[in-house]
Amino acid sequence: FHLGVTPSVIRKRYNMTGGDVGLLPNNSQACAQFLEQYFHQADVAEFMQLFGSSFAHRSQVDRVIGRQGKGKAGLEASLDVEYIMSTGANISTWVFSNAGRHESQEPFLAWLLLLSNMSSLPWVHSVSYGDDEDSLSLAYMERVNVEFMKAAARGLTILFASGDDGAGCRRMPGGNHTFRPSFPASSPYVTTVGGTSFKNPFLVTAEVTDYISGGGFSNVFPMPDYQAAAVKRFLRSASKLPPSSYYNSSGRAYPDLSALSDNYWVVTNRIPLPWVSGTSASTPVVGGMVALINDRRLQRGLAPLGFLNPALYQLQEQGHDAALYDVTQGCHLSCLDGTVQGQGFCAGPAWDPVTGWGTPNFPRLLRALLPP
Amino acid sequence: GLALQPEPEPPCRVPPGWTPAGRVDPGHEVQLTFALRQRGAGRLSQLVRAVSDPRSPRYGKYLSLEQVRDLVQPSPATLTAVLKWLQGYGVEKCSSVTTLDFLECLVPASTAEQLLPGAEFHRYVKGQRSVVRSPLRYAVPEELAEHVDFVGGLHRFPAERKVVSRAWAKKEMESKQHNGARAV
Repeated sequence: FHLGVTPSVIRKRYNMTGGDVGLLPNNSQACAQFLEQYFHQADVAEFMQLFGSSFAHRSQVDRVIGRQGKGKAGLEASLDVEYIMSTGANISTWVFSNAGRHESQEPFLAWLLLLSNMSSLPWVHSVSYGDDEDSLSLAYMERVNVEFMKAAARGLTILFASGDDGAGCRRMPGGNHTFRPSFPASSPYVTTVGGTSFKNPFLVTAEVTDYISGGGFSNVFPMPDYQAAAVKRFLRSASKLPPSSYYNSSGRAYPDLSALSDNYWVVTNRIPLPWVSGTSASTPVVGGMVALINDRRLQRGLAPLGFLNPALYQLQEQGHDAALYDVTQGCHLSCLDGTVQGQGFCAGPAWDPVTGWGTPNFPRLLRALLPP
Repeated sequence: GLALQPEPEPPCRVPPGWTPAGRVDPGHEVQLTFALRQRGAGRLSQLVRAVSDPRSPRYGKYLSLEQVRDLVQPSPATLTAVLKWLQGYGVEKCSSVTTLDFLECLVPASTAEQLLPGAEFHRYVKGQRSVVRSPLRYAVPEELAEHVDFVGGLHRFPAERKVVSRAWAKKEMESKQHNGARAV
């Protein structure tokens, strides 16, 4: 029984034991959000005091890149830090902070320039940020996509929240509706994280979709090879699909996987707050787990995971089905019109555009990504 | 020569909640980020595939930042053309990055508006926050269009992602609906 998601609920649901904590001093993870928010070290310490007793953990962020002022802490910044340090427990954590930026600076762009200017960076970056694809220029998205390729070539794992508007909705000039994909979630060179809820919100049980979980198909980037078979299988076997006019079925499909995104406890400005939800919660949860798997790989002298998607989409064919809990129940939001009636895609077996491959079953995912 | 628009779409839109607070003074410094045209994107894409696919012999053999720079850094022609263009307007306060494919410059607004025909720098405020952006589209001289992917600091406003906070009671209602297998 529980009254909302805390680190121990997360670690229980994803089968993480007390021994699943970081051991290597030179492993690290990072989180970034571009809302110009602050986080407070004191909040992290209080959060771990309240919720961290069942696992070895750090109570302080190791490094802040950018400015951390004295303003009030923001909910997203607190959420990001507290949960990446809960699944990526006892791992050195950096925070990219862009509070107090120059008036004409673009915080997300500033973060990309940092990636291109720092030769020593954490291997895992959890990023809660997204814009509608149709609000950005093609030149900008294509160039940002190359920046993610540069990061992937260096072995960095970049995770983006899939967004909290379900499939999204856009009214076209002629009055018709289409779904509204989000960027950078739709970049083929990042790993995009969706959201789930507990089927019974008071018990650690099976997960169903969180109806806000962002997902769908890009109108800008074509479907990458690594996901073609999985997505085609979904489109062929789904019992119910929205009208094809609502989405571009040849586009990069997302999310790639998911985690719980509903009813989190967060400590911000020294106050424990319940009921915080969003894929900006599920993303750091997955980020911390990827960092922990890197920890085990680095201990064995193996390379960090890097760009995760090719390995993720091969798990099933390699017989590692159990590495992720397949979420097959529930749908997500979309256009409120007579045709789709507020419903976008629905979850299905294996990969789907609401929860991707599903949620991580840590010990099995670790086994799948750590060769014997 | 004619000026070309690196970012002709989408329409310039001021997101809801941001209030125009007038044009900035000509001497007000704006920070512009020039995304210089890279080389080697095709080769980079092949490399990413090779180092990220567990079935590949190169799996996990990642590049250093310096090796990525050697792959993508702009051509001498691009660097020369952009620097000459900026120096022609007296723009000196710039910094680059290790991969040489971004240039960040502090420029007086009046100079920036000459550099990027069509741009106009206005201040917008929202609560405690203020930004300087151009509500009008910018262009670059035709001879520069092949050297610049886009210029940052003109159109995109800061992100507005907000976590969703749900009342517990509403959760109860949703879980009943879930049990009825109906989407909310």
